[in-house]
Amino acid sequence: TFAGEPKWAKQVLTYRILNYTPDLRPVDVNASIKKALSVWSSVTPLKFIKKDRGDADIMISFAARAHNDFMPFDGPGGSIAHAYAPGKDFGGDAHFDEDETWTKSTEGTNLFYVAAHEFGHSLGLFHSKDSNALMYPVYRKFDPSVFPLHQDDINGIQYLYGPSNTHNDQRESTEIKDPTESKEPTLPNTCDPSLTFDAVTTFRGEIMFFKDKHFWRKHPAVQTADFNLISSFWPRLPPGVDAAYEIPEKDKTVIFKGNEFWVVRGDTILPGYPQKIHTLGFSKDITKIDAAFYNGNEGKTYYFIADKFLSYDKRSQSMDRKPILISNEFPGINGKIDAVFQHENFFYFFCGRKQFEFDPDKKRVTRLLKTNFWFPC
Amino acid sequence: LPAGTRQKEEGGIQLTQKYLENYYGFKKDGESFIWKSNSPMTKKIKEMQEFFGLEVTGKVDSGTLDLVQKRRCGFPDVAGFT
Repeated sequence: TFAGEPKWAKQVLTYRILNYTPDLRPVDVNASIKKALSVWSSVTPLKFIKKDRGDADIMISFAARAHNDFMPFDGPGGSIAHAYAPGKDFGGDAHFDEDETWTKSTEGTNLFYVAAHEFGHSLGLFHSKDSNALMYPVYRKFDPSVFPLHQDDINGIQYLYGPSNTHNDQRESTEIKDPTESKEPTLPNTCDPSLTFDAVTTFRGEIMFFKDKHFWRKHPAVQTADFNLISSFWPRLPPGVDAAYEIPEKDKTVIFKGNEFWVVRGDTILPGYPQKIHTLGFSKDITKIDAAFYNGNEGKTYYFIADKFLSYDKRSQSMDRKPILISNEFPGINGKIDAVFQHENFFYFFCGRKQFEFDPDKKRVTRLLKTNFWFPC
Repeated sequence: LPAGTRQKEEGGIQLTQKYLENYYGFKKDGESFIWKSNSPMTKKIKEMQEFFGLEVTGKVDSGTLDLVQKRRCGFPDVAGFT
């Protein structure tokens, strides 16, 4: 922490982006900033609200060289950003050097990663000597599929604000009395051989892998995967979803949890959701589904429940009258599945630690894969 | 030292000095630059090397020179900055 341990006395903080770098689309800047703040809100009771006018606790701006404070930037490289400890006026504010090349990838200077560090200062954290910590002062190449906070960061921020309120917070959110006592955070790791997924879906050309409170976004042609909190995209969506599928031609993605479902477009939940799943045509005795996917070639949506499935044919607008055994239609896929999605001409079924690649033309499993097959392990 | 090496060394010293001024509250005093083991600059170099877990030599060695050229947060590493 800073000398005197300045911190915010409130838990709901406001932020405002005063101007935008020309290096990125404004929508990408908004998303990077929102995601960077959600890193800290995921481990504390803090909440962040975006303002588009007037004053805000954390004012965010891009500038080069001298910019009305005592710490002029120094051109490309060197100092790339700075932020001030909590307080009035420019307390909490974060400034980003416009002479850097801001990106949303691992090339150039990644805005999300730098912003997450600077917001650590805005909340009261000082630099860390731990070279793995986000609050380490030197910029390093990072793995976007790994949650950026290290235990040292979590110790510091929870020392100031306490742990997250959500009961199922992954990080053993015990009150940190002595930072050395706290346990390692239990975060999902893509390379854990026992990794299982709650749901998998395509999403605007990428693949989304849901697990507890988080999801990974992975473009099949790109090595790394982005790691996000579900709440950073869809604040109202509960963690631990059951199933998800995309209808690409409508740019809609349907996400299920229990007997409810939501429809999202990008990072927006469409109005009127959640709705009950029986509005889709399920009988009342069906209280949840395990997995689902939409086969655009057939115009059919498959809903998997235990070891059976129901399919909805959009052309005839009819749902199967009674569940069909999965192995009847998909030989080799036996028992309950966790998740399923379609990629190119194959279906990928996730059953516990296994992933089955299924060829619908040959009607058989063509490959047995690990669940982390899609990640750079 | 050959001119080229000397220039390079002086460049490294200036780079390091700027780094220490920016992030370690180093204030270059009036006296000419003296390589005393307890000179203010040497002390500050040791402070920085200790922060980053480098070998604490008090000299602008290659590890230190490499570090001062890396992109970083503009906020200082030493407390008491207001």
